[in-house]
Amino acid sequence: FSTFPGSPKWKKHHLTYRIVNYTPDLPEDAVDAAIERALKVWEEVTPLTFSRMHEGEADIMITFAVGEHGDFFPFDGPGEILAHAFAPGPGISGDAHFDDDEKWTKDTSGTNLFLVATHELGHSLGLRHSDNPEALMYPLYNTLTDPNRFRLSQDDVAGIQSLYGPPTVSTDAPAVSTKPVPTRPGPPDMCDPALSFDAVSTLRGETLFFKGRYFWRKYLRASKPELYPISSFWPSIPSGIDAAYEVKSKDTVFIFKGQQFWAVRGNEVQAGYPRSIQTLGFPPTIRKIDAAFSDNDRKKTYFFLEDKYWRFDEKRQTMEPGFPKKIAEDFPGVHPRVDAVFEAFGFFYFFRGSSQLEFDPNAKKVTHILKSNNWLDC
Amino acid sequence: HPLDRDPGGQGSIMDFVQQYLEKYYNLKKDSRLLVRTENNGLIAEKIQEMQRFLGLKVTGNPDPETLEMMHKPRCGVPDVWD
Repeated sequence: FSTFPGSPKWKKHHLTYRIVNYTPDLPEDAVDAAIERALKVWEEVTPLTFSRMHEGEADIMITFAVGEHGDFFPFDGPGEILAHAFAPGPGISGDAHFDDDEKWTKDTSGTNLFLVATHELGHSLGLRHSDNPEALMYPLYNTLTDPNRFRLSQDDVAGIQSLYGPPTVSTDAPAVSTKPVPTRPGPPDMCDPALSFDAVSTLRGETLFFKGRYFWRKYLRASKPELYPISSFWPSIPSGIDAAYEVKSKDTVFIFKGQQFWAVRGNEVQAGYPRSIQTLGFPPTIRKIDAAFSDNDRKKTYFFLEDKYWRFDEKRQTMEPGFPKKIAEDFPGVHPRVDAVFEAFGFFYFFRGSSQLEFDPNAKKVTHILKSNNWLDC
Repeated sequence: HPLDRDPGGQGSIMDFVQQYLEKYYNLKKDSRLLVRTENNGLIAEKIQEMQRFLGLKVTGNPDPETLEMMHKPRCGVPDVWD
């Protein structure tokens, strides 16, 4: 990534924007939605918040225009230049202009407004072009990017956080906003000795550690885990999930929150979800599960709920009879309540608060007691 | 030299390359006079800079792959600044 000469950035964390006019290519609410979603992308990874103005001078003025439009950087008709934007500052600085000779669309049949707007707003916030082709801030429009599965690259996140830092609880109330600034917890500190996890799952050889709105991706060979907002991979998956596990034979991770669960393959949320956990065989009285993992060798999935566990037969796709059973009976030494669990190298790793228990299923005993975050190289 | 009347020929390609480099890679406009000479060092250097930035094979020439990338839709903000 790179920033503009002198690294100009906004001195305040609450910014205003105004959509000055609209393209005839899209309904106005579609333009509004694209811009709002684009701003949210940056909100997710910074302390910045945005509110909309309908008149007057906003920090970021958003305009559709053709040809020469008063800034000495004329647009060029259809193709090539799609839009441009100015680095943070007063007046025209921070503004974003879109070439209305393009065919702006919600999908990818034309030029996707959301993707271009997210890029341009990156400039409005102080990012210059990146030479990383994976980055949103790479200068060329990528027709292969699916706007529904869009996520910032680590390069983009590192770039914007080099200017504004990670998300924090915001205290600078906007002078012009009609609504209070939302307060959002910042990203968790992976080396916090009190760190606990919502859920842990494997995914295609990586291990994912979920916490609130975020998760860490841990590659076995990588030296440093990477933190991402859940929404950057799976926009429809809620934060604060209860449990997650991978069924390797299906190349699918199942994610649970409350009485619903989702299936994801890579970064695609599968159609037909969320489903009710009752479809797995849980009675309606079960409101949520605490943790789950799938024993991919034995084709069994274990669901942990308070001091009991249930076992699901992946071959027969039914809950096994005789369950629930007491956790303490079959997993001696494991806490009666479990936050998260996953399987690695033939061991089951149970998480509760800041502690982690390594359980040997063959010896049927706890073999190590670890800190929850020891997988994160802390 | 009738390069300007040679649409699609090497002359118009070099004009396009030069304009692209001026817009996005900070090629000074007064170097336009130099581009008519083949293997002009400044232009080749700028092409290499662009190729490196865009992740292309660095040849210093506007080869077909480079030209294809240059014709792709893009953001109008320059990639490099003075």
